[in-house]
Amino acid sequence: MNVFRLSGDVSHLLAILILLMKIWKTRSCAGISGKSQILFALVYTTRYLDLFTSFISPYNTAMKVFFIASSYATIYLIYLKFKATYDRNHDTFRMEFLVLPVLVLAFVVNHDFTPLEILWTFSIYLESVAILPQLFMVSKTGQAETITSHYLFALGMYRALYIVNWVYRYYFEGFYDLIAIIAGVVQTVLYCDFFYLYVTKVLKGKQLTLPA
Amino acid sequence: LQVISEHDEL
Repeated sequence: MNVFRLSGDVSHLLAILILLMKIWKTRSCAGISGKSQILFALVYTTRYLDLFTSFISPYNTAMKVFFIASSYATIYLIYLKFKATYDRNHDTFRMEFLVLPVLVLAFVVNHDFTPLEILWTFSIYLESVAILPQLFMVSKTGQAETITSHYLFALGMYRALYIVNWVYRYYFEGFYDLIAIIAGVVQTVLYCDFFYLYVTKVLKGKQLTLPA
Repeated sequence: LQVISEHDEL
């Protein structure tokens, strides 16, 4: 464990807490893409199956349990509890256009052709594009609530910090995992135009609006 | 690709 990975995990935790707080406090999931949340639940479910087979540390286990539980809790809030506020008309990204190519790629490019490893690879690839429905929804509505932009910023920073962690581990531990690194870079690149808007607008107290 | 024994990252 290093400070970059730890701060990445904290940023990830923060993003999830911000999202839950936003939905719970405003009793509304307006502007939130349910499809991205479904993809995240799929990401954690397929990645953390090793919860039962390998123990890394109490921290690792606790975080895995929290990520799985919170992703399903978010889906419950969006599709059941506050479904009246779910903006179905703007959450129209076709998930199958993400899941199917990622599934094929996981079978073709992986470290080991075993069920657990292919599911882990699928999860890594899926996570890199899971935010697309959400970013698509923000571009479609042309704006996002400030709290939602903080959620996206924390979520984007989590994998950006993981990239620093991978550089650190390469130089100090001689460890690297190309699948995680390439997917992590793709994932972070997808946030770049959002990061630009967040820094130039939200941090100056303006509303996050996209040129429609 | 090299086999990664155990994924210790989240």
